[in-house]
Amino acid sequence: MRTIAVVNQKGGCGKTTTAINASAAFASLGYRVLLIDLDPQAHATMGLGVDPDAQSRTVYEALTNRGVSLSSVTTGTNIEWLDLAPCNVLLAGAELELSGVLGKELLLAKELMSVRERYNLCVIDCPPSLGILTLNALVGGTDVIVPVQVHYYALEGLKRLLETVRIIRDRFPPCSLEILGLLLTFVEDGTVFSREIQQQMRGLFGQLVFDTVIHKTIRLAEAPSAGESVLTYAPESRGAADYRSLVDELLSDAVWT
Amino acid sequence: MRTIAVVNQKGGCGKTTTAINASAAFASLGYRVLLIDLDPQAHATMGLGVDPDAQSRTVYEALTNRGVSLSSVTTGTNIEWLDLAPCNVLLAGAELELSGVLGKELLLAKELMSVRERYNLCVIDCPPSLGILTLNALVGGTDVIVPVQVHYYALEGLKRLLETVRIIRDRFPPCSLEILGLLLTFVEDGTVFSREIQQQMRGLFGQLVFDTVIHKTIRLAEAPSAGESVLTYAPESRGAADYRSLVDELLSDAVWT
Ligand SMILES: Nc1ncnc2c1ncn2[C@@H]1O[C@H](COP(=O)(O)OP(=O)(O)OP(=O)(O)O)[C@@H](O)[C@H]1O
Ligand SMILES: Nc1ncnc2c1ncn2[C@@H]1O[C@H](COP(=O)(O)OP(=O)(O)OP(=O)(O)O)[C@@H](O)[C@H]1O
Ligand SMILES: [Mg+2]
Ligand SMILES: [Mg+2]
Repeated sequence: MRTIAVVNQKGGCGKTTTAINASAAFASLGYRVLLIDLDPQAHATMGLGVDPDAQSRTVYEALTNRGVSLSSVTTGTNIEWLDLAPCNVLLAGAELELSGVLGKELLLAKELMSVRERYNLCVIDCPPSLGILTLNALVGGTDVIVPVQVHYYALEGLKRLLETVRIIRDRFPPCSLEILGLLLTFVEDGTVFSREIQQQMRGLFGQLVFDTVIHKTIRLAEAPSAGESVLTYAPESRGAADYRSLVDELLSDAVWT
Repeated sequence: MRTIAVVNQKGGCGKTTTAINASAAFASLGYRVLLIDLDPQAHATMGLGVDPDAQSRTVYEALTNRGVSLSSVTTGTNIEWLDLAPCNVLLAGAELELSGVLGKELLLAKELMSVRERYNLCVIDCPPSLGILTLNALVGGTDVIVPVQVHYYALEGLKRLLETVRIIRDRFPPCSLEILGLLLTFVEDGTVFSREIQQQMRGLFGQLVFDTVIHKTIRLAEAPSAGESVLTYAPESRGAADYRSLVDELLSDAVWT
């Protein structure tokens, strides 16, 4: 079961939007997908129309309670073939609670065992930090997508993120974490500033940057308020086309299952 | 010395942009301002043209090393009357390092004593989390400004943030933390979606929402790449006008020093 962690410690760069819409695009092609909400803000949960506070069992219980498996906290969504492992604000306590626990970075990896027969693909939405939750996603994952907002601060954090991925690979064999790519987000074709930063990114990272970029569009911002992915909220929109294009690009990689 | 914490656990909602440009606007009026970068991403530091990795002593040392005072890590900036207490990625270690320390939420409050004779105003840029660094800012601060991006997820996190402020006030007397206001950011007058969320915010929070809003403008996104505040980078721009208007609105409050 390929497990894609959507990671960037920079806030507001499009992680949740990418996690939801890429998952939905895979599900629309018939892949059985599990989206794991690993951010205590629970935006992936809300963006799929699920009430975080109405869940009696969430990712938090799965990580901290030995009697609760990840498989038992999954729930269906309004998207066929897409399940969700929701979270809520309780997960914020996990960071502190787990800080003394031996093997704390491996908890999600263990839990992923309980679901890998049920799904073809798992996507993990991470919080804007490189703390214990994101580390769990990186250790448990097989792949990483890094949404990168085309703005001034984009580059700075990337160096540290790529360094963290390297460290994880060394310290947790047989972790074979691969960076699938850097996904440029909030792209505005009309502005010089946006084009310059895009060129700079491609100049520095070459093939690591996806050909697909996600343009800044109103429909992508609106879809969560309808509790839907953009593919159902606005199927003809540029946002929908962009995320379908991302999944096409991912599937065109020969190594994909 | 009024100490304003710029707080919101939501990523990318304009905390750093507000911390830099509000500080610059106060400094342009002759206030002696200290901007404290409390986010290990060091965006406030970079946005003022200071290299985080070139600093031998930063906020990290001031918080974790008894021999280093906050006063000793301050540095001048390219803005008259504005000093900076920079940080860099080392501060990311503080969260874990301090987790066992008794009185860990009070460290910044103690350090602020060492600078209060030198400045009229202190502004603290916080990371996108409600962890130990933000808690230090809330316990050490006298006031809070909450930048709120006019997007779907805006409301959810606010409830938790306002709850946290309440808890801080109860647990750390004589903390008298006041919320100066909610600052709507990334406002786009032209879109229905943006207007609707603005109305919703004002409907729910009334006077707590600043009259001033910060419009989404290219100059605000570009200014950090020049290492300047928008007030010098593009003094005639709407972004500059918006932040001057915010400071005017703050100063029109009779209780201001
Ligand atoms: N391409 C886009 N066009 C317009 N709005 C977008 C786009 N991508 C994301 N948004 C909106 O911008 C805001 C931030 O995006 P998102 O929540 O996906 O970022 P994030 O990286 O998950 O943030 P956080 O760091 O807080 O988890 C959201 O309100 C989202 O709906
Ligand atoms: N009003 C605006 N118009 C255009 N761009 C903006 C505006 N405000 C902020 N930006 C840009 O959007 C990005 C996010 O803003 P900023 O860094 O201030 O948010 P933040 O809340 O500090 O993020 P983080 O949670 O990562 O600390 C930055 O690249 C910034 O330059
Ligand atoms: Mg998110
Ligand atoms: Mg910031």
